[in-house]
Amino acid sequence: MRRIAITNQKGGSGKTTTAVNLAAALGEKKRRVLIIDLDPQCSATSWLGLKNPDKGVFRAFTENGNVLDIISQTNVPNVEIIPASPWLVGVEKALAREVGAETILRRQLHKIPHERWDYLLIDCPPALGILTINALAAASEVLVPVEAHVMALEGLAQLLQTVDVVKERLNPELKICGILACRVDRRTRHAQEVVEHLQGRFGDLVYKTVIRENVRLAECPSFGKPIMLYDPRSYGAQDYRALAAEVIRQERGR
Amino acid sequence: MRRIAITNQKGGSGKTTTAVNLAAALGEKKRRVLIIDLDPQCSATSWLGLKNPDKGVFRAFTENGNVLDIISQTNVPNVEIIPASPWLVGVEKALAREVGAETILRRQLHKIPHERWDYLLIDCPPALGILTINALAAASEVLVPVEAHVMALEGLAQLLQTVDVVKERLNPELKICGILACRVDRRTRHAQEVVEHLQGRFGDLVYKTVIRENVRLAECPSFGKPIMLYDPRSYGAQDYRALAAEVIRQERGR
Ligand SMILES: Nc1ncnc2c1ncn2[C@@H]1O[C@H](COP(=O)(O)OP(=O)(O)OP(=O)(O)O)[C@@H](O)[C@H]1O
Ligand SMILES: Nc1ncnc2c1ncn2[C@@H]1O[C@H](COP(=O)(O)OP(=O)(O)OP(=O)(O)O)[C@@H](O)[C@H]1O
Ligand SMILES: [Mg+2]
Ligand SMILES: [Mg+2]
Repeated sequence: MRRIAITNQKGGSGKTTTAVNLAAALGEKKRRVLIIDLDPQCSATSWLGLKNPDKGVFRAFTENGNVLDIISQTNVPNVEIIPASPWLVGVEKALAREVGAETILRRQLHKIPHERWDYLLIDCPPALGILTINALAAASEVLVPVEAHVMALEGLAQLLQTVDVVKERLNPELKICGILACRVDRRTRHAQEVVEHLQGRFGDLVYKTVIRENVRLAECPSFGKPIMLYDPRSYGAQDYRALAAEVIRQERGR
Repeated sequence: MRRIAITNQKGGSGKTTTAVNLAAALGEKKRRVLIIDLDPQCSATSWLGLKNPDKGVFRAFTENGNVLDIISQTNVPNVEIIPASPWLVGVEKALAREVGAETILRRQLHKIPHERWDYLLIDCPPALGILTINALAAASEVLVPVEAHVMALEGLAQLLQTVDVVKERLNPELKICGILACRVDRRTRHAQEVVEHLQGRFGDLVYKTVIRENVRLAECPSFGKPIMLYDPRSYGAQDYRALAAEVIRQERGR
């Protein structure tokens, strides 16, 4: 099972849109996917139709609940989810003096059968707090969505530094599987310049697939569907299918 | 001095873009403005040209440093800033067991001369953690930027509930001065529907001014200038000037 943390502390980079749509596109290609939603906003959880998750994954952090008990079906073929809940807002404070707080999620994941899924995608909140650290400690790879705006470039150094520190101190196998340019508006030179900047600075770490700005991607959450079920012929569906193909091709090199 | 917290836990709603450009537009209209950047990403701080803020406002939270000592000039007329720093990432954990942690900023603001500025704008991180609570406890008003996407509507109830709780328990004068529709793409029906939904649900709380999607707003941070200095005739400059006029008109009703 590939364990991929989808993270960027910059808000609105496309983390949830990527987690849900990449999961669905992998599902289409017969990969079995488990999403973990670590965001107190519950964006992925409510997008996939789980309106009242009770405490969701919060239980795994504070009551030593078993994650296996909170895995839920979704309406997307081959995709299951461990839902978030608003309770997560209190996790940082609740775990402040807890020994081993940074590796709770990793220890919880030891309890689940790894052969049941091909991919684990962890949707992170827009912060470098305890929830994101847990995701980085539990994952084997990091996928970084970046909005094609110059302001999105500011925090990348801080994020990559955090990944290095987690790799050094908590999780030696952690590596970046890719940087994904999101919300790329073909109509503006600005977006193109930001994509070129990313390619110049990070080379092969940047996925060849670029996710174009496409209003259908912004619409589909209100219909509770990923883009390939909402509008299968849209740019958004094409782009996330291309990303899934590129992610699958990485399987060979691992 | 009006003390306005600019907050929304949804990432990428336009908080920083609004804090910096509204401050500059108010400055144009001869209002003196102090920005406080509470975001560990330091977006507003680096946009306004402060590259190395040392510990910035972090000192005020942990070392009982005096905020007056960290106020900095900016290159924008009538606008000063109390900068953020990456150290803020650790504030939540550092204050977890601290008595009165939620009102540190408010107590710090008692030390500054309120007649020196007309407006205090607090740029918040995308979370409902200790930094945002401090902002809500220290402010007299809340301005909520909302991206014109359906996914941005999800978290509003959670935010408004948090405002109510802070008003009830920590800060009885707190009120919402307005909900601001941001990144409204005139080309899509989706954005229009979201704006209409906001107006239907929140009525007069929604500013008449709408901030249109305008790539010039995404470009100006890389030039270290607010929109009215970067491209004074752009839609972005027009919209933020209109917002400033509307905010100033609210002065009478207070
Ligand atoms: N390629 C795209 N085209 C158009 N809209 C997009 C695209 N990708 C994401 N969006 C929209 O942009 C907004 C931000 O995306 P999303 O919520 O997925 O980012 P995020 O990083 O998960 O945000 P947060 O930091 O709040 O968790 C959402 O309203 C989403 O619908
Ligand atoms: N009206 C607009 N038109 C075009 N781009 C915009 C507009 N408003 C904001 N942006 C861009 O959208 C992105 C998100 O805006 P911004 O960073 O101000 O939001 P934020 O709420 O402060 O994000 P965070 O949650 O990370 O603090 C930025 O890249 C910004 O340049
Ligand atoms: Mg998200
Ligand atoms: Mg911001």
